[in-house]
Amino acid sequence: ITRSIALINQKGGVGKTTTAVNLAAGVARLGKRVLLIDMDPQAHASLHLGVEPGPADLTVYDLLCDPEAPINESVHEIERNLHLIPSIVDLAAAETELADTPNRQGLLRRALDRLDTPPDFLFIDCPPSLGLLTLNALAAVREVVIPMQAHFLALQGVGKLLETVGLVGRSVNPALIVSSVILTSHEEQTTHAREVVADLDEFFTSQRETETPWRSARVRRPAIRRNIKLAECPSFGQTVFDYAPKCAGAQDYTALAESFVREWDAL
Amino acid sequence: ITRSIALINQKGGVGKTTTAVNLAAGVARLGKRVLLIDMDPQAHASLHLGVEPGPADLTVYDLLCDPEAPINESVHEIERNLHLIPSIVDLAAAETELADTPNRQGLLRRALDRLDTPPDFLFIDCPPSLGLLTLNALAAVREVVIPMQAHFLALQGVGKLLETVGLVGRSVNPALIVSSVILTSHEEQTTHAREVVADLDEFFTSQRETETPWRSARVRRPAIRRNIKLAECPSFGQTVFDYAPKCAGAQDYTALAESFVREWDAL
Ligand SMILES: Nc1ncnc2c1ncn2[C@@H]1O[C@H](COP(=O)(O)OP(=O)(O)OP(=O)(O)O)[C@@H](O)[C@H]1O
Ligand SMILES: Nc1ncnc2c1ncn2[C@@H]1O[C@H](COP(=O)(O)OP(=O)(O)OP(=O)(O)O)[C@@H](O)[C@H]1O
Ligand SMILES: [Mg+2]
Ligand SMILES: [Mg+2]
Repeated sequence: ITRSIALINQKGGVGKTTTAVNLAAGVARLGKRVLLIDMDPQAHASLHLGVEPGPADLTVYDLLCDPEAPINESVHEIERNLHLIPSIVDLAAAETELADTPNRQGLLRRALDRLDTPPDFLFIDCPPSLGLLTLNALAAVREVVIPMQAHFLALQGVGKLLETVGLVGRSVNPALIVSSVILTSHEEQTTHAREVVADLDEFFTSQRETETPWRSARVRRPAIRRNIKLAECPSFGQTVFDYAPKCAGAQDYTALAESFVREWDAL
Repeated sequence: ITRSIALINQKGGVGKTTTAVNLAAGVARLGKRVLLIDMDPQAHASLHLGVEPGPADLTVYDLLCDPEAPINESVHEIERNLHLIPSIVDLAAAETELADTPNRQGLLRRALDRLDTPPDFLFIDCPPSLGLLTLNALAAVREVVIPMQAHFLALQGVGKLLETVGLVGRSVNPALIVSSVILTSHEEQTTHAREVVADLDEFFTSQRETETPWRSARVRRPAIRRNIKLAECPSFGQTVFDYAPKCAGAQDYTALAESFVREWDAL
């Protein structure tokens, strides 16, 4: 069975793309077959992996707009075990273009049903909003992971995000859970970061006895430390493992990938 | 005449809100009458200034949805010379709700025409997208300022942003220019940041002889240095000037505000 994960946070710049790309690559390096889907019109996950689709290439935009689109032809092989379905800037118009399409939240899930070989892990990178593209990701996966900087402003949106997960869970995707928060660009030495993390820990602990989709969610350790090599590697179209395999960023994402694979093997 | 400025960058987390709030406050402390408008459904600029509107309060959402809304009653006085028109999370639905409204890009501009006393400076904080809310800001101001982290991924969207400014300039707002880029969370010591800044400088210099709205744009100096106090102050509902007046963040935003006021006085 595929472990399907959407990386979501409507707060901008919290490391959704950096985590989607490097975690997907980390899990692929550990031998699992991974598919990464870029649902952001900025197409940064695609760019990060050196893929810039032309007008003739199939992208996520085609999968949403055309129920007959041959999804298997939209898959790019990045390296052994790592595949990508890229995005394109046209995707920004999808929200308005699909406004009258019935069941438009399920367009991605129905496209994924047509995949030849389901992957072991599916990761979806989302834009900084809770609109149609993110709703399609929420309807298509079983698990939400929240990348987050330990800053006050980033903390504010968590409530609204959980509310949206709950709505999708009750309507189109009852299996949906929030599994974890991943701390990104983490600066452990600041009091502010420690306070925000303490707030998060306390909140999720208080939810253990509830019936919510986030009752078993937790803040994952270790955090991803702030490390300029993670900001540099996209400019070479490479993951952190290819760009700077010994840097702290590569170590942190390796440890994160190992924890995801260990959990999957234990299922 | 009002100097009207929209802070725009569809890339998330680049310091739009932090700059909108602290630059507006800095300019107000120098004696200019300032109005800040929060056009982001996340309502972070409002929260940063300690304003959380209730269901009975007038917000930007009302101004867009009701052409008769009394705009002067939506203005909150934050401190001497600094006023805010707050946002609310309902604003996220405006894009779909207003899809059939004619001339919907001009809703904010028409509301601002009804202000009793025009301010000296108008700042608008925008969401991380180039949708209807940002288009309303572009139609309402004469000047775009681009907050930006000197990272590769943030560099990618600049082309699309300038393209959008050009479109609005040719259709509804011929006076619109891009005046400057403000570097935020700046880490001058990294080679990556210096390379990105060099790319930006080179691009804008190459545009000097063109007829584009960004022909006179430049990267402003000094940059706003990365400084954890800037991430802490929103949790107290305060600007950096009230929270930590001696920190590097307060110094950098004071220098930035002084350069904006000097230019205005020189006009
Ligand atoms: N651990 C890290 N250390 C240093 N820089 C990082 C780290 N993680 C991400 N970055 C950089 O921070 C910026 C924001 O990260 P990223 O673009 O992945 O966030 P995002 O949530 O996907 O943003 P958006 O909301 O625009 O989609 C990028 O320039 C990225 O290169
Ligand atoms: N100079 C700085 N030093 C340290 N932290 C900063 C600085 N400027 C902003 N921040 C923090 O970085 C994060 C992103 O900044 P901010 O929220 O202002 O960006 P934004 O572009 O408005 O984001 P969004 O795209 O979500 O609207 C916030 O947590 C903020 O507190
Ligand atoms: Mg992203
Ligand atoms: Mg903001």
